Amino acid sequence: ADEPAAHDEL
Amino acid sequence: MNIFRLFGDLSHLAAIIILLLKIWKSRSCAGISGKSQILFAIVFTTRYLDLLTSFISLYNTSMKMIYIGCSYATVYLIYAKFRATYDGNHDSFRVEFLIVPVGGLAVLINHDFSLLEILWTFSIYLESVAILPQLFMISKTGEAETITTHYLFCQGLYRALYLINWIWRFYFEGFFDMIAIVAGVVQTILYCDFFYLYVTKVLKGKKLSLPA
Repeated sequence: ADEPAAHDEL
Repeated sequence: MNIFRLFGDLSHLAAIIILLLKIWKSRSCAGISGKSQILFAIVFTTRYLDLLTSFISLYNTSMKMIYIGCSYATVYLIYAKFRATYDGNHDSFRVEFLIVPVGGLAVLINHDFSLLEILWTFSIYLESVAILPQLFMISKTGEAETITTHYLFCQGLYRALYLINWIWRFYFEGFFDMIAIVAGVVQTILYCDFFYLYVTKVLKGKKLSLPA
């Protein structure tokens, strides 16, 4: 699984 | 969004509000580590710069604004408004021993060598150790007010719930972020000693006091 482009977590 | 992440965020929000109200209502920051609160303000500032660049959701944006606002308000109350009640002698943890290694690590190990990403990584690593000055202060004073222990419990529970959220997201979405997970595990482990004291003492109505 790739890392997130934009971090969607707080 | 899943239930673990939602309750993790609500637990984090509760911790921030409990602390702010405790200081505001009692007009005192006795027993509170100002250094930890400065570190948390740095964590939120460096992590939420993406408020300026990307919009995820209303929930995401509003929670980030609340976290940043409350953390700066807390630092202001400790170092300005109720400065006279700040226990600087016991809040003596050398935070430079945290910031420098964390800063170095963020430059070495990150997902992308861009300014925003390095600052986000710095914020993730810093958050995992940001509570150390507070735990150190409690070990020096040998005790903590009960409301402070509730604050710490919510603060510790939030990242523990995030760990479950990451298991959930890996299983259902195939998503995982190794940097956040490793830092989150370290962060939660640092609370284990406190969790034990909280469950065995505070939940039984006793005051949290350490063998000095």
